[in-house]
Amino acid sequence: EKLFHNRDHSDVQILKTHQAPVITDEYKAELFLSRYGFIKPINWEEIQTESSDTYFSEDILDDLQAKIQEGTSVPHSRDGPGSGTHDVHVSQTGNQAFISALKEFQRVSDLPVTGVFDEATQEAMNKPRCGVPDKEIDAYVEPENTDGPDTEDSLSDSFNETGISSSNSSDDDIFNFNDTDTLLVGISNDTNRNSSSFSGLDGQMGKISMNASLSDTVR
Amino acid sequence: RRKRHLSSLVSKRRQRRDLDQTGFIAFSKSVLKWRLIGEGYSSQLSIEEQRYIFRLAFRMWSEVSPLEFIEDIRSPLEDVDIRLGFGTGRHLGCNQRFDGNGQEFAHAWFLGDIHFDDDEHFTAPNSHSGISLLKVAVHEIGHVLGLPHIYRPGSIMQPSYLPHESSFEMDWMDRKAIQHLYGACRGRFDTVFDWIRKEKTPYGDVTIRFNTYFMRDGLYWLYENRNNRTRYGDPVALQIGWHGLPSDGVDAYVHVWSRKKDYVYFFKGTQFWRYDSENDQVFRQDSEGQQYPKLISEGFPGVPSPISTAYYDRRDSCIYFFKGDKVYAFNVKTNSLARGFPKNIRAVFPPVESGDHPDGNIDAAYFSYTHNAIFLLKGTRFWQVVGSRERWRRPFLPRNGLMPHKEVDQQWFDICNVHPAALRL
Repeated sequence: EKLFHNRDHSDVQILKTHQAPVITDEYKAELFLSRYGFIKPINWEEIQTESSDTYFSEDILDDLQAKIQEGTSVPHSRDGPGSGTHDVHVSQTGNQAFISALKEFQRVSDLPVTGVFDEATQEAMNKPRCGVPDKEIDAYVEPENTDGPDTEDSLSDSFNETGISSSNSSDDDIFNFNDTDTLLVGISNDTNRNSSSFSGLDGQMGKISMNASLSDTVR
Repeated sequence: RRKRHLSSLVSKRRQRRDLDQTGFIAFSKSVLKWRLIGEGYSSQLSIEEQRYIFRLAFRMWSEVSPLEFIEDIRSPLEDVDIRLGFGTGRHLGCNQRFDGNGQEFAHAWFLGDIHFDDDEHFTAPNSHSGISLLKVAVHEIGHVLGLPHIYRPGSIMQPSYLPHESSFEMDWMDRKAIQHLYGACRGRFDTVFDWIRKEKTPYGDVTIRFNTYFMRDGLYWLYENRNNRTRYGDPVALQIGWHGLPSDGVDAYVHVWSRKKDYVYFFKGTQFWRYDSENDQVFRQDSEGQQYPKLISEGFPGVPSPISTAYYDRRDSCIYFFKGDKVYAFNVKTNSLARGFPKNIRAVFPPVESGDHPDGNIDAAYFSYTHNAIFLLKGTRFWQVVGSRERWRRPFLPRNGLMPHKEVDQQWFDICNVHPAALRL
């Protein structure tokens, strides 16, 4: 219940709700597109294809494990293994990527696909929405300097339980850790509606009108 | 070796995680526990309101899928499959902080956590302001069950919130999406029937209407043939909608309807009741002085009990009672078994395709006004009885022959159970 101290509740605390930052420019629009998976921050495919036929070099391996152990972000390196530094930050996406992501967002939102951050797009981005990404994203969602001890423990715990080094690791050890941190992902898909229409009616005792039951409209 | 292990894990995990277009099966069991966690209550609605709304949201998924949900406030939290909570900003040990009032209003996690941004103005169902907590909860539960965002107008899984019409429900495609993951709702029925009743129009005319009902154990569903689904909010407990019937269900329904007779009977065990359709309750004593319940052996001499099921055939004014692999034709005019009965079911209802026959122990015999046909249901299958029209078109078909079987859930859709604890919200 709302906090109050006066007997007549006249001092009910009107919760000071802070407003979500409004998306007003392309930079914020890009953050929105990235957050909901329209811009792929990294391409695991490259790493994966690299990894499937070339091994992780020793130091990357240790580095990877060390970083996951700490519950910090996994290096998002575009250059794949063997690159000089391992702490590669997500590079600023190219303008082309932004435009195609914007078009994809406009398409699925039933907006004119202009590729321009126009008013209709801005309005759509500021609508209330679910926080689950729209597109499959692979990147491990970086914890924002989680300070809650329980977060740290639970992450490292879940990692430890599924640690790569543990000898009795099961097949999907490596990414159980990630799963606890990756929002649900989803890819939209529209299959054709194959509704079956209801044929006419003529009972043995002649026309019987169907009951127009009230339940049609209300639960 | 370690490197090889790591890289093989990447590829395996990557494939397994690849969502196919319509989501992924998140749970392998069919009864799931949920809880509104104590540290996650909203400050905007009473706790009871919050729990009621979540109970309703889970029930809505249960009505269209084989899954059942039960609120569990006692087990250790790790035994609870789906945990719901409200928070603002950085909340509940979650990595995805909320952004305040506006934009992101909730999110769901792989392992069954659902968080609601309490900076949003969540409202109870049917209030026309704010964000419907029910609609958001149904959406997020859809994610936890494995559904992705679906950009189809009318889908509950659209990412953006649309101020909902007075009451929203799951449409056909959303139902098929969840059933694509967890299968259609299947199960045997005690009886299926079209309940006929007469209504007076404002002009004094009498119209005849019918509704189709499926009954199983102590539950019933009204089936809306023209919408290819059950009524929103079903199933309902039997004793709520059919006053005076046994609360654990019936074996059969029979409507004897001719120029002179209009009797509705329900059968259970060794007894039967006559139903007063005008007043929507069983007769204790009808206008002819008969008292109910009565013994089947009294009302229908020569018919054994309990019966499997029964139906009335207007063509020969006989009630066909089924028991085991036998069928008993009872002539309501002579008030006695028809000559030569009982017979083997196969003799009276021969298979059109040899080998495709229910044999005995029929669950329900149902004459459908919608399809103008008789169906024999057994388990999750049904056989349609060859009608006069088919025989006129294909004279070689045997009288009362049984067409090859089909699956009940391919003809009557979304007849799903809910957990007994969720039966009455």
